Amino acid sequence: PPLVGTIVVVDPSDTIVPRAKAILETP
Amino acid sequence: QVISVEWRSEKSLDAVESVKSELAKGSILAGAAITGDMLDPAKDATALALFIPSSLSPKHVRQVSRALQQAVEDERIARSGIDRAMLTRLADQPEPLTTRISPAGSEAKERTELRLLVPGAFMFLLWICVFTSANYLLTTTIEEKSNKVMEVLLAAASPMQLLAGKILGYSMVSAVMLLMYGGLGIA
Repeated sequence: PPLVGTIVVVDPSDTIVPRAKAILETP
Repeated sequence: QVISVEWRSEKSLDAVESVKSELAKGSILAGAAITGDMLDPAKDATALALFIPSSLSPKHVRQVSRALQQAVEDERIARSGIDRAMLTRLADQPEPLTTRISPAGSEAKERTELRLLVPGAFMFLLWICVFTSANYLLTTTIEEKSNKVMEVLLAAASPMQLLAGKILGYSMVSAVMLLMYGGLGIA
């Protein structure tokens, strides 16, 4: 099934989102 | 697989409660909370809090948690200032190249897989032989009982002799099968 939606990351450093996004989108 | 995920970052840890309520409403896919301590390379890696709705499939949970775990690991390594490639090289254990030396002094390469494979194959062969012969024994006994051959045989021998003979006969058949397949394998 497709993985569609919004993931909210509570992260004071604001560094995890770009990394996690890149990892999840890498096949 | 289609992956179309929007990421949103919240700076304040107070937002955790609002993330939970958004999950309950079903407006978001997942939520996670990362504290500063988790990203500190001087401290032990602690568990990150992941919030998911009850409907999210285990596969999607795995994908999201793996991405977050990997991201935290990458950030911790980046903050430590160590090159990731060097870290991988340092943590890589050298593979032993084992050589067996016989009392006569001859050398032979150790093949662990082969040492496990050969007994495994023989065990499987034995299992096949036992199950095949047990099945034959059961089928033929039922067949002889149904077409009255058993009654004729019981006139000449006792039930104990008949069954002992059958078991002995099928044991021999199994032994022949084992020898044939085993011999073929060794050859």
